[in-house]
Amino acid sequence: MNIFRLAGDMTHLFSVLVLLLKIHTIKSCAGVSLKTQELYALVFAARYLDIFTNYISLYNTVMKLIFLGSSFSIVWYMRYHKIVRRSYDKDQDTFRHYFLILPCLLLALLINEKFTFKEVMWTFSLYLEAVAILPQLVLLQRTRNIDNLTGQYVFLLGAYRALYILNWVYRYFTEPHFVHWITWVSGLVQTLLYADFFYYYFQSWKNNQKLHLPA
Amino acid sequence: ADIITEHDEL
Repeated sequence: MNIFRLAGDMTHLFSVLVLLLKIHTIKSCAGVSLKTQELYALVFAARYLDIFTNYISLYNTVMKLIFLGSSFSIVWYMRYHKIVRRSYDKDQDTFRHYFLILPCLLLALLINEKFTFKEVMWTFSLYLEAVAILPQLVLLQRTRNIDNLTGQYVFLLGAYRALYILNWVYRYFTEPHFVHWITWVSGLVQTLLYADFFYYYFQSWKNNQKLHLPA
Repeated sequence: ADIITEHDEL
């Protein structure tokens, strides 16, 4: 494992911790898209089908369990926790996420490395992860006062994707036969979706102003 | 192992 991959995983882990911190201690999920969180839960469920059959390392298994557990518990908090769910901006979070799931599934059935159930589900999870942030970005645009934790959560998620790209570049030059077009293209698409957000995030940081995305 | 389908990333 190289430094970019480790940094990427840690950034991903921090993003989840920031979100759980907000939900668990402040008992608020204001500005957080349940649609995006449900998509992430689906992404991890589809991708980690091999969790008990394909052992890679203890690190890998533990991280998979953390991402599965955290994504499903965030969804549970936002849907069912009697205090947290009151702060959910239901009327603003209107992105129809079902419209993302079906095209991703069709694309995974058409474009994959191997036509097996696990491989198609794995590919589906990559395509879905690439677009899963969209409901969250739409909600951020509609939110007048984006609080710091929500802004940091999205920033950390974007940073995780950027670090994964550096990891792929590194692996491409250091490992023989390391070519994963599906992973790379969907990962690149995913990272590009954050470009706009990054621009405004750094502007607000530079000018010491509250983060605000123009509609 | 099969290089194409080995998924060692998260």
